Amino acid sequence: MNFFRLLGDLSHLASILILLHKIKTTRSCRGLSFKTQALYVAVFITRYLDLTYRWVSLYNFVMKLFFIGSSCATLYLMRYKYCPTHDPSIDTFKIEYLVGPCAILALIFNYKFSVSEVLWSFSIFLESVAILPQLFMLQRTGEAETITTHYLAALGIYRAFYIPNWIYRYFTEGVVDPIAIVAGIAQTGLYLDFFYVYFTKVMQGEKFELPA
Amino acid sequence: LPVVTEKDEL
Repeated sequence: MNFFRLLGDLSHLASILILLHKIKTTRSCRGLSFKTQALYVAVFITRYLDLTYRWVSLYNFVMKLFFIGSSCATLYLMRYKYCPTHDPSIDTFKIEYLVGPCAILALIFNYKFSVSEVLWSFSIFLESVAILPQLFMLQRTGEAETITTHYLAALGIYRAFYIPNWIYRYFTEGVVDPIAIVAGIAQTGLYLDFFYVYFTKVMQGEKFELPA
Repeated sequence: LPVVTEKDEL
């Protein structure tokens, strides 16, 4: 564990708390992509299967349970409790275009051709693109509630912090994780447009609005 | 380069 990794994890944790806070206080999941949230459930479940057969640390264990639990809870809130506030007609990104290629990539790029390793690779690739339905939705509506943009910013910053963490680990431990690094850089890259608007508008107190 | 074998990241 190092400073960058910890900041990344805390940012990830914060993003989920902001998301749940947004749903609870506005009593609505307006502006959120159900598809993106469903992809995160798939990401966490396929990645954290090792919970059942491998002990890393209490920190690791608690965080994994939290990510699985909170993503399932979010899905439940969106699907049932605040269902009427979700508008499927603007959440139209085809997730087959994400899941299929990620599955193929995982079959090609993995550290061992075993079920758990292929699923782990799949989760890494899928996480890198899971935000696309949400960003696509944002692009369509052209605006977002401020709280939703805070959620997206925290979620984007999380993987960005993992990049210096990987560099640090390379120099201190001499290890690399090429699959996570390539996917993590791609994942962070997808947020660049969003970050630009977030830091130049929302952080200056303006509303998040995309140019027409 | 040695690849991380025991995955400890989230």
